[in-house]
Amino acid sequence: ELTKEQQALMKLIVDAYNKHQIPQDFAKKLLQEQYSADENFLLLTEVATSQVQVLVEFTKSIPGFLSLDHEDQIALLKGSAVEATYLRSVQVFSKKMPTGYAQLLEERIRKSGISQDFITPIFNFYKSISKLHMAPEEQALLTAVTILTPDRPYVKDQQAVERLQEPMLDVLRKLCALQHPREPQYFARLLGRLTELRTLNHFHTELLTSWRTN
Amino acid sequence: PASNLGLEDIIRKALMGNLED
Repeated sequence: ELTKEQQALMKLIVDAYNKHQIPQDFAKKLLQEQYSADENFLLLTEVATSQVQVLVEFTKSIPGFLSLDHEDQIALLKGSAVEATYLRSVQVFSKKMPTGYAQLLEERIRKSGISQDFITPIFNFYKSISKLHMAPEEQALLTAVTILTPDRPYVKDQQAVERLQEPMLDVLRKLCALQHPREPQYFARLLGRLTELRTLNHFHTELLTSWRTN
Repeated sequence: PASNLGLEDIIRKALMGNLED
């Protein structure tokens, strides 16, 4: 069972995750309007910028994060922004959305000028993670765990980051056992998705470069 | 890469709370 402290930590993380969402206007724009390839590019860029801002606001709420070295805070956010954003977008593809929303969004991304070679692994990731049917609490905690990855480039005090990540991992592990009593491998599978995310992160830099060139 | 500078810029501003800049 979760201790009182762990329950409080989980509530704090989940509340912060829910509080900081990208503005609904973007979702409406994506749904309602027709765009040229250029406009699509601009809209996706705006969405990406907003996602990073939301990520930073969420991260500020993680207990202890703001007490880390300032440059380490930036290194952690820089290193995890792409992964955390992909995780956040999982909601779009797994939650019950208005009919056709996910397809429309997929269509927009496919028409954005990004090469098919990059798009396929992204959608494969969404499909594989959707199969896990993650609970909202698991998604919020997994995002916090991702952000607090000690071995990101340029992080100086890795131990300080580990000290923040470990309690999150403990809560997530217990939560997985409580919510999926018949799937003892569930926690391991969640962590496996993090490995997949890391691969996407490496891919993402190439994706951006090729997109810009186009 | 320029993409990383852009990202870092957004992060620094958001950490300082100057989203409007």
